[in-house]
Amino acid sequence: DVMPTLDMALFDWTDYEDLRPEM
Amino acid sequence: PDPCYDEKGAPRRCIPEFVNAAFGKDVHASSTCGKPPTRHCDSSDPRKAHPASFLTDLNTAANMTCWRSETLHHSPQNVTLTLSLGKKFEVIYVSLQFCSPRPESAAIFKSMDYGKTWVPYQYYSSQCRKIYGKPNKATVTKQNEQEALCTDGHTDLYPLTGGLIAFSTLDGRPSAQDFDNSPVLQDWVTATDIRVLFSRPHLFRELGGRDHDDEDGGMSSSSYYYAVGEFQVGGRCKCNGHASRCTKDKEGKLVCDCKHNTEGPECDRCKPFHYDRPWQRATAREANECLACNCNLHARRCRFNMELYKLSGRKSGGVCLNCRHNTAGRHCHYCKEGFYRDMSKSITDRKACKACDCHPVGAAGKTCNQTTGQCPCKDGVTGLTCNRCAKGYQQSRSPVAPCIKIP
Repeated sequence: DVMPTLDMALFDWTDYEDLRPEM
Repeated sequence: PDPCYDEKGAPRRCIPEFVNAAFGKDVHASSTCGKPPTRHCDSSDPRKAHPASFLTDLNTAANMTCWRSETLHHSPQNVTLTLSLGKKFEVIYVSLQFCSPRPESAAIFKSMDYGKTWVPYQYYSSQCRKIYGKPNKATVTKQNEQEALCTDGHTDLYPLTGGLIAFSTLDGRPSAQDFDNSPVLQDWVTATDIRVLFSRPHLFRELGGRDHDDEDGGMSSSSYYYAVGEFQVGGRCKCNGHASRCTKDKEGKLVCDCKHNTEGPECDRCKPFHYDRPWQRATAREANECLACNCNLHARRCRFNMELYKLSGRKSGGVCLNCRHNTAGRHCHYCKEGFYRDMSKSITDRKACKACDCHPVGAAGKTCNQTTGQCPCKDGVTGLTCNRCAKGYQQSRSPVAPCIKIP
């Protein structure tokens, strides 16, 4: 029962633009 | 078998053979008879020529060919013979066999820089103090063993022909017994060129007073000449114990056939990448071969660091430059930031380091554990690269806390 990998599209990048990795 | 390695293949000191380094080489004489021709000397007539090449050609007792200076008049005039050895040699002796009476005063010089500068090697005179300002047969000590001495030996008028001047560079020098450990004497015997200066002839009156024609016997009250049959320089090509022979390179220059990872005309430096310890001359006990830096096959260049060398107890001082395949460190022996060791591969394998590949949101940093590769995960995140939520957690919309406990 391996959990699914993190879905990048789910994250809200408002206020975290500097953390946003270039896709 | 290569004399530079023993039967087990271990490096050992090797030296080129002892030779007459002058043999067959050109000698420049400041004065040679025959031009204009005289009764006994004609440079254009092979039967009456006495060129400088006769100094270093093959001579036998029965067939001694002699170089001969011009007939000189009146006050003593300097006559020089200059021989270029073509590379650095370790000179053990210099000898001249005369066809004329020996000069009353003569000097031997050497150059170590191919003729740019000269230093005196030995003086010969029956008047050392007056002619050369040197005491006769001074005592050799450790303090002056790298100085030219003067002696009244080899200056006697007789024999009128066949007389010898022979200079042994190490004779009577205190450190000669421990030459291996005497950089002073190793320097003293090193020469690229030898110059012999005839400065004063014996005077006529010492020749029994008969009024010689100035062409015979080499001496008369007002004129004289020098004649030498054999000019020898005994020694070995200088290769600092790292070569057993000298050969001519593409340009025809004489160079050492360097072993022990050394290079240079005298094997006097380490080959590139072999800088793990300082270059040293080989000795009877230690070959002192140059050692390659250990870069685990991840670098092609390195440099030497004396501090590290001393810290290692004078064992290893090499520092690798530009480690490749994501390695780092003095020996390219660990993985650089953002990579970790793939323990299933040898450190020398191109794939020894694997990318951490830490998840940009799930991991708290890019650097993972060097041996396991585990990235530093944020709360509730798991996986080698921190790319998924742990059990009991679910993904949130916040990149700062990507996984939150399931209520």
